[in-house]
Amino acid sequence: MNIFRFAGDMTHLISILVLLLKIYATKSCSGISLKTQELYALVFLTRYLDLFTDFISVYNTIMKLVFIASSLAVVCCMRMHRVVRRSYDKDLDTFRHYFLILASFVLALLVNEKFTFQEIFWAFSIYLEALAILPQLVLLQRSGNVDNLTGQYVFFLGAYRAFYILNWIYRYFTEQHFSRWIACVSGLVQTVLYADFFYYYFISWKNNAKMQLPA
Amino acid sequence: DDSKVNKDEL
Repeated sequence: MNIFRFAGDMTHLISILVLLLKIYATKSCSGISLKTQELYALVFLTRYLDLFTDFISVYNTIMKLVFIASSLAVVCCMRMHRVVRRSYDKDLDTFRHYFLILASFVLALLVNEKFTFQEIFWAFSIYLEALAILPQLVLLQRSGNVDNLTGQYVFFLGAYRAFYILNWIYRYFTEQHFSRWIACVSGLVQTVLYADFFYYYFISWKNNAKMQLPA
Repeated sequence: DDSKVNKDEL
């Protein structure tokens, strides 16, 4: 464990807590893509298949349970809660996310560390995580403005990826056998996807204006 | 084995 990875896990956890805070505090999920949340829940469920078979550390197990529980909580809240679900931008959140699932699965069948059930689903979850933010970014683009908590949510998600890239660089130089090239390449793609959002987030923060994404 | 070693991240 290094400070970059720990910081990455904490900002990842904060991003989910910010999301839960926004939904419970405002009793609204406007500006949040349900599809992105469903994709994230799928990412955690398919990545942590080894939750009960491989014990790595108490921290690792607890964080896996927290990520699975919180991502499912967001999806259930957005789908079930009678007040929250009314504020869901159903007609804006129209990204065909099934294509993302299919593309990630096909890629996982072709590119994986070992052609076993667990490894294929692990690679699938890595590829899907890189693409999962797309429906959310498209929704923000369409809704034009980004309210503070949603902007912070995407910001913390981006920070989590950036810390993980620092973690991989650190591990590359400190561990001789370290070779997580699938996660590294996919993580880089994911961070690039955030880059344009960060650009507009920074511009709006600098101008102290409400964040406007170009239509 | 190698792939297991690399699964210590979340």
